[in-house]
Amino acid sequence: GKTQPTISRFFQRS
Amino acid sequence: MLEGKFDEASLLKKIIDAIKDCVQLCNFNCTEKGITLQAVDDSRVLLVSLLIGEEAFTDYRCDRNITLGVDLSSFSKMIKCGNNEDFLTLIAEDSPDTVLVVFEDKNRERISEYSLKLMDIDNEFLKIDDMDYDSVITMPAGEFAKIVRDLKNLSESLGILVTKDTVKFLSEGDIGSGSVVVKPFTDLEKPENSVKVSLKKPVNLTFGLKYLSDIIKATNLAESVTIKIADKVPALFEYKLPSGYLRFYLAPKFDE
Repeated sequence: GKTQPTISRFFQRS
Repeated sequence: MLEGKFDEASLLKKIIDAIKDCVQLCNFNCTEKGITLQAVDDSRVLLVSLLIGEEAFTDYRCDRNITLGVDLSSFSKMIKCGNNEDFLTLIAEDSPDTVLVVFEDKNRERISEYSLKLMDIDNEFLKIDDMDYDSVITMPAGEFAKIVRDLKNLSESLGILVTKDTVKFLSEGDIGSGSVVVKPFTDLEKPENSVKVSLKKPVNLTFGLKYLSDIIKATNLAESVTIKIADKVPALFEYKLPSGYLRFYLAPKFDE
């Protein structure tokens, strides 16, 4: 099934 | 020192109402250009990004960058003490322990003041780069909210399919399935009722309705919502403010 990825997977900490 | 005066308390009330259920402890970063906020919900899935530009205020000054660490549930209680039409002024010193919220009734000589204790909030800041999106949809915010509310009754997930000139929202659950098709449409008399769809590549994505239900709490802020989507990157849901924006970033669900 489809899972919900967290947002930090896509954006780097600055 | 920060001094920001809103012509109507209702704008800040709507902004706080739109985000307080998904994020609680937030830093408001005040600069000479306005106030920004970035926060992630507890499940670390939904990113909220807010800009209240200086032109959203009738008077605004901020000589030095100031961070206001705010518990939104407490802030919300205070802001509700003012009437929607009151002037609302936020006042803070350069290294503040509190922020002062001042309401002024426009018709009567009544001024009410509330002081909110601030907190040290340690939150990471994510760098959001511009992205290439496959499709951009602009539609009435109320219409999008209704679709989310209606289809949430059927399933935990909402499918968004965009083809050349159609956007199809659908959900499938144990009791059955439902779909809503929206087509591009121009309303010359009321442009805010128009639907615009631009498409580089057909899109077929699935989003968690739990998070979309949080996003549509911003519906009162703007006539329309802009949805930017692409495969396997976070979608952007944007509500424009008189100056600035409230944006939500939510990644589509995908097969691992």
